[in-house]
Amino acid sequence: MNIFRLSGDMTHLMSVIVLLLKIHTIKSCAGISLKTQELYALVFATRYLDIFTDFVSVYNTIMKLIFLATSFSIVWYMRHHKIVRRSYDKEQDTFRHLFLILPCLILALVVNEKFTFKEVMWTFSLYVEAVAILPQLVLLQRTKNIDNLTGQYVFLLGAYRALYILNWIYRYLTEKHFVHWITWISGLVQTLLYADFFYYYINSWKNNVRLQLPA
Amino acid sequence: EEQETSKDEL
Repeated sequence: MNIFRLSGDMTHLMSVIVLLLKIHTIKSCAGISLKTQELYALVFATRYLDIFTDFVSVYNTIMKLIFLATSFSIVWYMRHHKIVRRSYDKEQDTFRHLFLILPCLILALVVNEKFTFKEVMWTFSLYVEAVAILPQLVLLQRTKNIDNLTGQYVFLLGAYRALYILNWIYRYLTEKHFVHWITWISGLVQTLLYADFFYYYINSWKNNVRLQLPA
Repeated sequence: EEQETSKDEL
């Protein structure tokens, strides 16, 4: 494992911790898109089908379990926790999952490395992850006052994707046969979706003003 | 030799 991959995993983990911190300490999920969180739960559920059949490393298994457990518990908190669910911006979070899920499923059935159930599900999870942030970005744009934790959460997610790209470049240069077009292209698309957010996030941080995205 | 996808990543 290289430093980019490890940093990427750690920023991913930190993004989840920041979100759980917001939910547990402030008892609020204001500004967080339930649609995006449900898409992430779907991403991990379909990607980690091999969790008990193909052993990679202890690190790998533990991280998979963490991402599965946290993504489903976040969805549970936002939907069912009697205090947290009240802060959910239901009227603003209007993105339709199906518009993202259906094209991803069709694409995974057509463009994949091997036509097996596990492989198609794995590819589907990559496509869904690429676009899962969209409902969150739409919600951010509609939110007048984006709180610090929400801003940091999205920033950490974007940083995690950017670091994964560096990891792929590094692995391509150092490992033989490391060519994974589907992973790379969907990962690149995913990272590009954050470009606009990054621009405004860094500007607000530099000028020390509250983050606000233009409508 | 068969090329496996990068399942060692998260």
